[in-house]
Amino acid sequence: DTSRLDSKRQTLDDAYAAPA
Amino acid sequence: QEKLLEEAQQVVKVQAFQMKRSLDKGKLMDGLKNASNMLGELRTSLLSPKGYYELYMSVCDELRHLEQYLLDEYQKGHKIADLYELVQYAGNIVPRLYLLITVGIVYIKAHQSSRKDIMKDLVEMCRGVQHPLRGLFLRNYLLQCTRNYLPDTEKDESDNPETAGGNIEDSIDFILLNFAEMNKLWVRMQHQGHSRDWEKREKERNELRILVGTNLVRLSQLETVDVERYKKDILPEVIEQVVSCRDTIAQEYLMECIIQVFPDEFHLQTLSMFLKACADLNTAVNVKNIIIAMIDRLALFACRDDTAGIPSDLKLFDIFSLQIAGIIEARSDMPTEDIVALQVSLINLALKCYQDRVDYIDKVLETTAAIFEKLKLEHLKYNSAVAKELQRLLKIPVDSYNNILTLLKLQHYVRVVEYLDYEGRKTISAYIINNAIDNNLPVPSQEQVDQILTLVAPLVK
Amino acid sequence: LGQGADIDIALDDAATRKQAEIKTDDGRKEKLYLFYDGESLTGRVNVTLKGKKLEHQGIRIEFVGQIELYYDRGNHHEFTSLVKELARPGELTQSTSYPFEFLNVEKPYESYTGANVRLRYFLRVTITKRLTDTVREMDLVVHTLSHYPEVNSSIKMEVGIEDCLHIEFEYNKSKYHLKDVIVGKIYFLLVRIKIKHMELAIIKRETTGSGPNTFNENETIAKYEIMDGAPVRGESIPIRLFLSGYELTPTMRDVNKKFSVRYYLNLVLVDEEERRYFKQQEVTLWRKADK
Repeated sequence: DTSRLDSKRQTLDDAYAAPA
Repeated sequence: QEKLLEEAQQVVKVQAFQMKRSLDKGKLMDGLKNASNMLGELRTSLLSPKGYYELYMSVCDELRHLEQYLLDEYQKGHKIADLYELVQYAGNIVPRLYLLITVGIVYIKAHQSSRKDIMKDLVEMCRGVQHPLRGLFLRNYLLQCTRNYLPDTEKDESDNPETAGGNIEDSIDFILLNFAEMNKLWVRMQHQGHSRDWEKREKERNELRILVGTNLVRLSQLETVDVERYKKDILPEVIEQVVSCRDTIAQEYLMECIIQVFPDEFHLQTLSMFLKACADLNTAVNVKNIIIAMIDRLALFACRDDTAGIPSDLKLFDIFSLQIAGIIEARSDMPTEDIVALQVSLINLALKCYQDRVDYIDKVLETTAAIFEKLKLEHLKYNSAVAKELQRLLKIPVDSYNNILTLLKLQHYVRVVEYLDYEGRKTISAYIINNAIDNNLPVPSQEQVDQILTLVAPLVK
Repeated sequence: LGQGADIDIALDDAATRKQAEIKTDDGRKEKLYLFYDGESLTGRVNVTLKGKKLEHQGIRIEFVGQIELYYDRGNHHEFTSLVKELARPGELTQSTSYPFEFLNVEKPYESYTGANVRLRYFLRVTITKRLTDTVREMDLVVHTLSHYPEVNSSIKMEVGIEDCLHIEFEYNKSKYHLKDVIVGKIYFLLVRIKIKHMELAIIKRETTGSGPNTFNENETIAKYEIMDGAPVRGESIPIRLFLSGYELTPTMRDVNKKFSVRYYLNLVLVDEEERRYFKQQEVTLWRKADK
């Protein structure tokens, strides 16, 4: 079975945040 | 840059030639190895976006040959065992994912596997490329390859889960996820590199905007997407990404893209949602242009012979009027001339879509006067930006009605004129009088004469 | 005394028995007959005379399993040894063929050729003579099979460097068969370094000797790039690594108290200045029976 593992959804704030 | 690109193109050319030769001899493993070497050039960090784009286009041309070869093999009945697994042996992620997408498409075209599962897998596995430029082009490749193969039906047409084709919801999810990831990478580009190169980077980013916008185009091409689906499943998600990204270039482009790619019938039913989002955009975004673009678009729609026009139950003017008021309230640093420009667009909308509604024009004038009163403005200098915009506003009803008697019905017209300085008021007065003379309309009553003379008081006094 | 003889060992099931590849100690690969624990070895030993006669002190065949440590080449540690006498002392006047059988032979360990140790199985025919014996060996390869583990928990862990980089990594299993797929993900909790890329390496560690004389030899079997570029917090990067693309052996722990072969997944993040941040995790590899 090669199905991907479920992943947590990234928040929009994190997605668009400037690199820290 | 030219030299770097030339060198990379040369490698692509050589590897592509060897790939074709290997495939002609039926040596698939060798062909894939050559393809992988060729794709290795897309791992470069040395090229500018423009150069990378040119390299990418050359590589895509060559990958089409590989795709066609594989498809021919499947269609001849020569099943290539575990091809989807085979290409995942590649050690470097960029070549691996380009090959995976290519094979995935072959599987979809040759009905080798569940289209729905492949689409989902490809769009998720692309997460591995977090480099903005390389990630953008990779996902663009995914979008281009799947362009004619996204499921576009209400229900899945296959009974067999192993070859499930998926339905329209799967296509929407696929494109929205790809769009969100691409927008994220595109916005992230601004943070790459030194702050002194920021302007140059923004210019380069602008050149790449169409890569992100293509996702919206793809959504608009789905035939099964009706206004309900657009309203519930598509626009809220797109707007959420646009507002959350807080990036000026992205917001300006994407809001205009939404207006351009989706049909006017959709815009009519989602106006409040769209305009509310305008209020939340970055302060540097020119919201005025976005709103004017939407108004112009809908005004054009209203005038077209081949459409039903604006539905009678849709109070378009009211919606725009209310939402624009909200936007002006929310964006306290909007330049005054932009506020007036929005009123200009409202008047244009009223005149194009509701010619008989003089009260709409008066409403706009009343709103304008209220805004100026709130801002404590007076005697706007003749050649200032605000004054110019205000004069534009005041001339529109004159030109549209060509009837001074109709103009007199606008109760708030004089009030707005009063905000100009002497020069401005004189100009408007002369404009009104010249229009009246040109149209040769008799003034039947003394009362109306008095009203006219009051209207053009700067000339009279 | 006679001019000697050629020896040839022929298995009864040579035509049907599978072969498997194994590395030789000089780095080449050769294909040998494949056996499993408990299988019998039957066949014939063909002795072809070179001259008119051959005087000998006896002819025998042995089945041997032994461990050779390269730093101690003189000493071979035989962990299994079975002998069959084929001929008593005498004189051969013509080429002769002798049948042999070793029934239900125990083969407790897998054949292995490594950097500092070799475990091999072979049949050895010896014609004992007064001066120099004539010896012929035939190597075999043995694979050890396991059943699917009853408990195969995933590996999930959070690791980090304070204020710098925190990740949660997850691999779907702790025991993988040799044709298995490592499915996993890396979730970024905190990213305050400029990451260039991330890779997953498979490391083989061969341990020989014991106590103060323990020697570890690490070999990177694979380097598999799983991420290109720099993520931000909340990013989840998928892993899918097919093991069948690599030359792996099952995990071997303390084989005959002489050596071990263990495998590790090494997750490596490389930053813009080529600094490497890594987390190593042991996994167990096992061999599954073919369908």
